[in-house]
Amino acid sequence: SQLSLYTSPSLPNITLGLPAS
Amino acid sequence: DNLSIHQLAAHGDIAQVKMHITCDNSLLNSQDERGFTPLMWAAAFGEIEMAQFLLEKGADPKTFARERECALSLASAGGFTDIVNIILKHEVDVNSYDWNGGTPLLYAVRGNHTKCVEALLRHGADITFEADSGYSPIALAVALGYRKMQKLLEDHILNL
Repeated sequence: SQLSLYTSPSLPNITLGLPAS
Repeated sequence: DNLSIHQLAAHGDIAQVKMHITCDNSLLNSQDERGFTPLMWAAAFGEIEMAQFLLEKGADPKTFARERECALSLASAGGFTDIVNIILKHEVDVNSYDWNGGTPLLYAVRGNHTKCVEALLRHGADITFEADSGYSPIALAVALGYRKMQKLLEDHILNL
């Protein structure tokens, strides 16, 4: 069976969308 | 079937990975164009048996990718508690900080992964470590409205 290619791992931006602390 | 060892690790294909590293053991810790190793791919995609297998074969959990990402942060961000625990059995820096501005604990809090947070705290994760935006793990839990996580972190501080 043809395996689909995964996209490269990445880490989320921790405070994306949060007000400046 | 000409997938890279990184893709095979992400797909949990232990037989294929075993064949590759038997032919060329240097592939075990080979880094892709962003510096990610097969262990990091397995950790990021929650492949528990693969992570265990790679570590048994000598994969280095202390390796950093280009922006100082590590397998522990990737597993913590994904909420893969089993992999977090497997990695923590090895000598890794539980408080490693990357250029994305986070530590494994901050990623686990961001993802609201309480079990990962518990495992990291049990292994000495520094609860005062702030993201480069100034958010501590507790401030992050409060800002995100993660009540259960907030209580878990507050209880941990009370017990310190």
